[in-house]
Amino acid sequence: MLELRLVQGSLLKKVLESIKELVTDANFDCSSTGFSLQAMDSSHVALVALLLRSEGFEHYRCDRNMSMGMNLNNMAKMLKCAGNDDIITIKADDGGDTVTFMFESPTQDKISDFEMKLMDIDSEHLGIPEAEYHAIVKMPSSEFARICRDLSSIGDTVVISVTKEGVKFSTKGDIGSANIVCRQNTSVDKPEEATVIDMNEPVSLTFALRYMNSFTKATPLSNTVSISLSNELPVVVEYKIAEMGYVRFYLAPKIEE
Amino acid sequence: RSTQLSITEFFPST
Repeated sequence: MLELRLVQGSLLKKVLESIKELVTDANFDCSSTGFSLQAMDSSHVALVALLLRSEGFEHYRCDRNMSMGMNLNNMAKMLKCAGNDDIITIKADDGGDTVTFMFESPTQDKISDFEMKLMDIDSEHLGIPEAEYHAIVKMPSSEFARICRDLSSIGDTVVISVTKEGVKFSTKGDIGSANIVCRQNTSVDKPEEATVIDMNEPVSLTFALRYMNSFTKATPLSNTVSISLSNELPVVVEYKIAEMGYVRFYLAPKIEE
Repeated sequence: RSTQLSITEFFPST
């Protein structure tokens, strides 16, 4: 038996909106730690890892570890029916083939339940090694989204370079080229508006903008994003989910032959 | 000329 009650139901709605473009079907894993998911996109270029810790739920009951295969588009369709202020409860029976999403309005005058069919998904679980990153850039998530969107109107790939001068996002395309440099600025009024660059070694990597743009669908989840880079390693683009966990996107780099 | 690497080249299957 599984019963997870999330007072801030809008978080789950936002999580689904952030990953449904990248991943079609995925197994949600439920354990005493929390509600999590790990899935690759169909071309195995990107990986998403989601964690919603059990402590972040108002009520968290998970009698034994469960893996529930869901079509994320269908799940998003159901969650769209929840109001932004609704409390969402996820319920499932051990060994059952359905999951129920219950939505309660804040004043308790409207209660809905939506039952969704589960599916069997053969998914590969990957071990993500702990890595020391050469550089970690923390910046406003809206700024990062803006940069990815702007650059994708010029080119298909972005070169992200971190030096002591700052972080540079560059692209080239048929019509020309573009460079955007963001410098560390910790003297802003609000900490979420700061760009903080933590660099051990200069790093420069090339990535497909199409994926970066897809990751920025998670912007509503967090005011800030952190981008962790190491030469020859996938980049990690992390959006923290207030008091609950995170959505992390890993993207393999492109290399020159 | 540029090759897209796969995530599975970095992270082992468990």
